Amino acid sequence: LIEIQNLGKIYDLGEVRVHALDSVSLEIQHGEFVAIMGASGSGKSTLMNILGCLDKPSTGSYRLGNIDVAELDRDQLAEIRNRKIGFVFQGFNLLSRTSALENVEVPLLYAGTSAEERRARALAALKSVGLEHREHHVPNQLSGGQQQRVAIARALVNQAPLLLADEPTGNLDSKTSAEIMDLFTMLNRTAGITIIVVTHESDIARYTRRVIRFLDGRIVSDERSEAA
Amino acid sequence: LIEIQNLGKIYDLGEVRVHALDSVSLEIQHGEFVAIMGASGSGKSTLMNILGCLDKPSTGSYRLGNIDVAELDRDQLAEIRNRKIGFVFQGFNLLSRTSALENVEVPLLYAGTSAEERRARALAALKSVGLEHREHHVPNQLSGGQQQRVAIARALVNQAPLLLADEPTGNLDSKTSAEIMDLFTMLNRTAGITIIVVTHESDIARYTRRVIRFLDGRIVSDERSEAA
Ligand SMILES: Nc1ncnc2c1ncn2[C@@H]1O[C@H](COP(=O)(O)OP(=O)(O)OP(=O)(O)O)[C@@H](O)[C@H]1O
Ligand SMILES: Nc1ncnc2c1ncn2[C@@H]1O[C@H](COP(=O)(O)OP(=O)(O)OP(=O)(O)O)[C@@H](O)[C@H]1O
Ligand SMILES: [Mg+2]
Ligand SMILES: [Mg+2]
Repeated sequence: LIEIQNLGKIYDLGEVRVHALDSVSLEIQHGEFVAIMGASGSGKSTLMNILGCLDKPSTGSYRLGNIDVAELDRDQLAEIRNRKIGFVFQGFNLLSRTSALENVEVPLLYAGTSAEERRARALAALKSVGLEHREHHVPNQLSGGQQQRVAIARALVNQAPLLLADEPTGNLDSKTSAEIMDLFTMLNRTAGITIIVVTHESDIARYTRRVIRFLDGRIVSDERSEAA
Repeated sequence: LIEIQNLGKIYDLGEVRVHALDSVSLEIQHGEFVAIMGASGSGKSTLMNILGCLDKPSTGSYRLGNIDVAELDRDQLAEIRNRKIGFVFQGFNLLSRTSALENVEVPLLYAGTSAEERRARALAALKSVGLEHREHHVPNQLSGGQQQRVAIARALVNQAPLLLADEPTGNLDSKTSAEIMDLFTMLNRTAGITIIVVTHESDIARYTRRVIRFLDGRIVSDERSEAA
């Protein structure tokens, strides 16, 4: 599903060039459940943004489902982002003036679903993350962990085949984290959704079957295991 | 230092009233190092906002250093927030158009420090969290964990006697988290700074000498221990 070769990302800030990613190559098959770990600033979110078609690499190539992403125009990239990929942002990126329910409905607007179906599917997604009683709250009326769960529900509502989650449990207590990881496990096993989770916690990585570690923009280890 | 009696906080949203805090009473002495834990949505950030004089309770009282906070006017509250309290926000709350260095300097502007001293102290604070090479980056040029560390540095730069940190390690890898908790431990032991940390992780709570647990807006347990 994902094939990256010699990927590089350089931020040019005038006097300084930051090598956020340096010659990264990897393959991820359909249906895998992968954890990405590594020190703060080691390039994990930068990689996730490229995988999610939100950013372009400086060097190297990225093929998604056999399509060279560099060849796509803006409309085609928007189509992929809305239909093929669910993305949980490290900073949530919720719309601050709209309710939890409306935030979760946003990806469904592109699919041309009817208003009743949008509402029903968004409510189901909120329910799956334990938030059905907060649907009308706007983000600043929600706790940090509740905002994070709205971002997760929004990433799930389109049932996209690829789920990219950048530290989805950073603001959640252990019981709620376990519920979210059980949900991801079920989606991976029953719906075959390919899932890539960035995490700092080994308790979370334990749910996956492969752990890729980054340091200074490079992959330093890539280990497969049987999930518990 | 801190004396809270029968503290309550109700959010009135029309048809629904959310009891974010319900009859909370507790005392925290000078020099304590306390962890606050509990499920997502259980009231931790709401309590921290009241302790930090950023919000008022609906019922009950809060005495800080023997002053009844309800008696203070807006200027006196601003004075306390800037001089007596360092606050690490769960969502960081950095100014998006100013650099890491300028963000960390903000609390020093109120103290009337000279420009050279402000810069030197802000640089020292950034260095203490491992960010001296990122001083000119603005927040969206920083990783999630780097933004979190800028928020920590800003909370430390005034050397305030009370440090309130709402999930300060949520976006940090384990090595960087340990460095931050070692820093907090040193500040608590050598400078006598009273520290209250909201955390979801028992590895982080282990650095403290007292753990207070919340559930549905109430304290359900309060245990002291000897730190490792
Ligand atoms: N402005 C508001 N209006 C209405 N309800 C609110 C508001 N702010 C918070 N709440 C509600 O109050 C409750 C407590 O929120 P709080 O932010 O204190 O939780 P928390 O313990 O910090 O959670 P987390 O661990 O997820 O950060 C939540 O159920 C939340 O939905
Ligand atoms: N727009 C930008 N301009 C300049 N440098 C940037 C920019 N975005 C990120 N960086 C730098 O690139 C490096 C990698 O950032 P990235 O966000 O990928 O790290 P990360 O592994 O996700 O870290 P964390 O675990 O803290 O979230 C960091 O050193 C960061 O300072
Ligand atoms: Mg990141
Ligand atoms: Mg909170």
